[in-house]
Amino acid sequence: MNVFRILGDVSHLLAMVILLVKIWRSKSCAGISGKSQILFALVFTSRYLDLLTNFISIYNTVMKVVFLLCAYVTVYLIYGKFRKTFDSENDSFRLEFLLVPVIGLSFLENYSFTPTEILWTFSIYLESVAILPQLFMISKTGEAETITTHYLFFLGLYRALYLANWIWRYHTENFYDQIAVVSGVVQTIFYCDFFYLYITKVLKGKKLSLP
Amino acid sequence: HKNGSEHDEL
Repeated sequence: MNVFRILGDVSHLLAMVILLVKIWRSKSCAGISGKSQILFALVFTSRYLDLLTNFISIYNTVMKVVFLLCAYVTVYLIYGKFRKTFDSENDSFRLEFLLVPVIGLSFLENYSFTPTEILWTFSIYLESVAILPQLFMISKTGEAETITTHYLFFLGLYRALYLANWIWRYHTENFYDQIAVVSGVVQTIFYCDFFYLYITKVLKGKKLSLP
Repeated sequence: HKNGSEHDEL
């Protein structure tokens, strides 16, 4: 465990909490892609099945349970409690375009051809593209609430910190996980455009709106 | 890489 990993996990948790608090306080999930949130719930579910079979550490177990809870509560708030505020019209990304290639790739490129390992690989590949429905929604409506951009910033920061974590682990432990690293780089690239807008607009007090 | 169900990262 190194400082980049811890900060990455904290940033990831913070992103999820920001989103939950935003929805809860405003009693609205306007501008949030329910599809991205379903994908994240699917990511955690398929990745954390080892909660039932393998104990790594108390930290690991607690974080996994918290992440799962956050993901499912978010999906419930969007499609259950506050579904009247959900902008399904603009959440029109076609999930099959992501799911079909991701399922195919996880069967082709994995560390071992076992159910849990294929599901883990599936979750890694899926996480790298899960934010696309949300980014698509923002590009479609041309704007995002400032609180939504904070959520996206911390989610992107988590990815960037994990990259630093992998570089650190490679140098100190000679450890690297090819599947996670490649997917992580791809995922981080998706945030670059957003980071640029966040720094040039949101941090200067302006609302994020696209021309 | 680590194999099997040993992935310790979240």
